[in-house]
Amino acid sequence: MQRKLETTFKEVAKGFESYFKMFFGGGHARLRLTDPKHPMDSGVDIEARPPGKRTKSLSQLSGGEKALTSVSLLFALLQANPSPFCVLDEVDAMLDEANVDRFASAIHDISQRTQFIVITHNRRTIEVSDSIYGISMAPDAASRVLSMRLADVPVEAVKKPGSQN
Amino acid sequence: MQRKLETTFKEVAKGFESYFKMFFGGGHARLRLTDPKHPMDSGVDIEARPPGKRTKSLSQLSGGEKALTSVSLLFALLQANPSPFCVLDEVDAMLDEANVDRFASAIHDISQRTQFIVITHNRRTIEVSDSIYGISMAPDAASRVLSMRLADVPVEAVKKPGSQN
Amino acid sequence: MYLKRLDLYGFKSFASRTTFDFGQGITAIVGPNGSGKSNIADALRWVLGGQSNKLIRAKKMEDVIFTGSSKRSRSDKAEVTLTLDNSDGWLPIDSEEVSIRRRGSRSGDSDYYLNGKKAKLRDIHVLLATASVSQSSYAIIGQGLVESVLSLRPEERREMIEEAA
Amino acid sequence: MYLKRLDLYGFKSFASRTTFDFGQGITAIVGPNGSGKSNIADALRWVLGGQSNKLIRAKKMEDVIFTGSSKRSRSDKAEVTLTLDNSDGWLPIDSEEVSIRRRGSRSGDSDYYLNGKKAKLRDIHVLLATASVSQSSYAIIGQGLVESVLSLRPEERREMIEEAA
Ligand SMILES: Nc1ncnc2c1ncn2[C@@H]1O[C@H](COP(=O)(O)OP(=O)(O)OP(=O)(O)O)[C@@H](O)[C@H]1O
Ligand SMILES: Nc1ncnc2c1ncn2[C@@H]1O[C@H](COP(=O)(O)OP(=O)(O)OP(=O)(O)O)[C@@H](O)[C@H]1O
Ligand SMILES: [Mg+2]
Ligand SMILES: [Mg+2]
Repeated sequence: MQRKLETTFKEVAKGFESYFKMFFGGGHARLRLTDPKHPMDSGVDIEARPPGKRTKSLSQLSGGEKALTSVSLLFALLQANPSPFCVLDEVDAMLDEANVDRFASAIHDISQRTQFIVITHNRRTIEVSDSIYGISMAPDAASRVLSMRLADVPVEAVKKPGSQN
Repeated sequence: MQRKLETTFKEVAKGFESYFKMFFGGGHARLRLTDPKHPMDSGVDIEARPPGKRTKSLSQLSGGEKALTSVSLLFALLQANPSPFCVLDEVDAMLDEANVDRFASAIHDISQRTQFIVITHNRRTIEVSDSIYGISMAPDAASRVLSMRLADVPVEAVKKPGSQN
Repeated sequence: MYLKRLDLYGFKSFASRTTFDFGQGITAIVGPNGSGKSNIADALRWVLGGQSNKLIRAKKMEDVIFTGSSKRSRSDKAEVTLTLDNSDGWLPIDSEEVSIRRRGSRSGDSDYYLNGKKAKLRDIHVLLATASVSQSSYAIIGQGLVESVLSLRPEERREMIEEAA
Repeated sequence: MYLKRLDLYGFKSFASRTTFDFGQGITAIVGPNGSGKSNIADALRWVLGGQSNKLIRAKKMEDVIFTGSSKRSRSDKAEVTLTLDNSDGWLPIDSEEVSIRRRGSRSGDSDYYLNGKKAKLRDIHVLLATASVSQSSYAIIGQGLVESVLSLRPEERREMIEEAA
């Protein structure tokens, strides 16, 4: 049991570092056991620094950076022991365009082994999905559902860029 | 003092209802003193129901609905006693396109009397602003600033719609 | 194993019987604020035997049953059925499909059904635990909660990795 | 009265002396994740005598001083100067412009200056309170905190309205 935990921990730590570096284009990311001699009773600390920065604690990171750091750990867990499915509710809300793109590519890869349900307002995330459900609220206060294609996704449901005037 | 608080409370309550109805196209919104006989010791409760819905508590509202309800109270406070300035850091992150539009129009109106500094990734919010600062991170980990026009706002800084393929 | 279908009937804003067919890849759920997207994620958490009302924005059972509107009467109960594809034998049940149903009434009682037969909550939990499908903090990330894994206590984070072990 | 100019020097990621000129309307701040946008909001809160480290994502003074990088040495202190236009006499100071400066050193000390003359934190607070400019919970809404006004205790909400009275 301890052996299994240690193996999984190493694998998750490796995946965390690898996803973080993919999202940030480098940087430093480690998971550390607070008590390496007793992993079963240990805690797990997170060290994360975007490339070229020298921040000391996670709290100094920006909203988007925290989301990506969190998602890196999440994806590492999914890779180490593929959960059959994963539901993500607007986890990409704080990401800028370039990061939404990396996020979308990542879930696209992981979806080979894990089924995803993603609630999103971001176009790029919708583009990598295999199917789309559009939800709307009817006048009788009951939700209505439409199975959609990318071309059907209404403009009001998703965000616009600043420079396409 | 109690007189002043009661007058302000009535004004804020009126503004809250009015902004809520503007954002939601109707519905029910009230601020209630928990102890109307002793306003100075009273608490303030919020009742808010989007049109056609019968939800009992604020917790049942969606992410975007909560943001709009919150912003309605905030704007009502600004209107009742104009704070010289107001800083909003990505308060429009959870809003869909149509609501970002309403939000942008609202701050445009209120900006006659209150100065706004808004941090945003949303195009419509940027469109109603009078000046734009673009921030970027340089390789030496120091932030750089550019004063920009709307046309300069880089695509990566702002969100894209789903249907503009 | 993967999620094949999710049926909602009387669950929150889903007054009408609504069926979602999920493919093995990525399913995106889109729509305006307050349309019902997060309610779908809540339904999934709920049918899997979720006991944390806070995570599904409910204070009591009543909050997950369609409250009705001026145009439509309220529902007496909420019912969610999750159908899992089990052709790979991942679940220790001898059937190609496994259905889990949860029914909640206004009195606050919940009934569970496994492949149509009444079951105890405990049976559902044991089955899902065996299948590495759980309320694990990394299988369902709720709205606004993406950063939460960063603010877990170190011991809680170790537990998260233990779940993946 | 309105914010005229904000100077950052050594404050968080703003290693170089950086000046923002604010117009009376709406100023939008845009840019990629981690570029420094929220740091500007933190600087404004800090120079106004903000005492809550949590609200500016700092644990100690050191956290708001530029930490340096491999390409640039760290700063010894953080300095933020806010210049207010006072041509309407809103502030009880006999000058067209009022400047508030805060300087923080690594030892943890903060020095305040009002129009260039050393002042106590208390003087700053009294001045701002007189001008209805405060750390009021509705003048600066931090990232991820838009919903917070909904989860205040009813008494705290009444205090918020009292501030506006
Ligand atoms: N028991 C219930 N009966 C009827 N309607 C309900 C019930 N519980 C919640 N709702 C409604 O569901 C709506 C919220 O749905 P949900 O949170 O799924 O929205 P959403 O699509 O995720 O929106 P957002 O994009 O803003 O997050 C609320 O307007 C609420 O009134
Ligand atoms: N004392 C400091 N010295 C140097 N850099 C710092 C310091 N404190 C914070 N930072 C850096 O500032 C960055 C965060 O900036 P900020 O929160 O303003 O980003 P942002 O533009 O708001 O991004 P987002 O869009 O993701 O919210 C972090 O990458 C952090 O490393
Ligand atoms: Mg939602
Ligand atoms: Mg930010």
